[in-house]
Amino acid sequence: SINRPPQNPPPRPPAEMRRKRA
Amino acid sequence: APIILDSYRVIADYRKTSKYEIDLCTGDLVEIVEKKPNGWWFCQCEPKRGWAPASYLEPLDGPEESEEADPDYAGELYITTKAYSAALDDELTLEEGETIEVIHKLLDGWWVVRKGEETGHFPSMFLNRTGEKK
Repeated sequence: SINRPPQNPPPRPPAEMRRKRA
Repeated sequence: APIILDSYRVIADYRKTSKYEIDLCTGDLVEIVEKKPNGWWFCQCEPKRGWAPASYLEPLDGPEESEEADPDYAGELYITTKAYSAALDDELTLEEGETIEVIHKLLDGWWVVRKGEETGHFPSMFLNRTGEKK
């Protein structure tokens, strides 16, 4: 079904977002 | 009554890696139909619908921190259901079946976990709650 979520972990946030959060 | 869906803005281009996902372009606006705690959100961006990573989206109104639970430094016990090898230096490498403490459940699905002296991000998709408090 289309509603089946992916079975792999989603990607980490883009690098600039990770820096903003850190 | 009509259902009002949350709107989010795409913060970086994303190329889908499976057929149930959607491609995202920086600046696109998407509506969120469902938010999974593993960090995959079901979005619609007419005429496309599919899963997208929450980490590539920011809310149109207000900071997303308001939706996110506060860190729980006491830790909540979970067991890893799958091994994962760190790809970035702020992640943890863990084998399947390890008991760890979850200290911050981030909306992007990469929770902050503690194992002994080490702390780092780990995919929540590979964690199962033990139901015990530390």
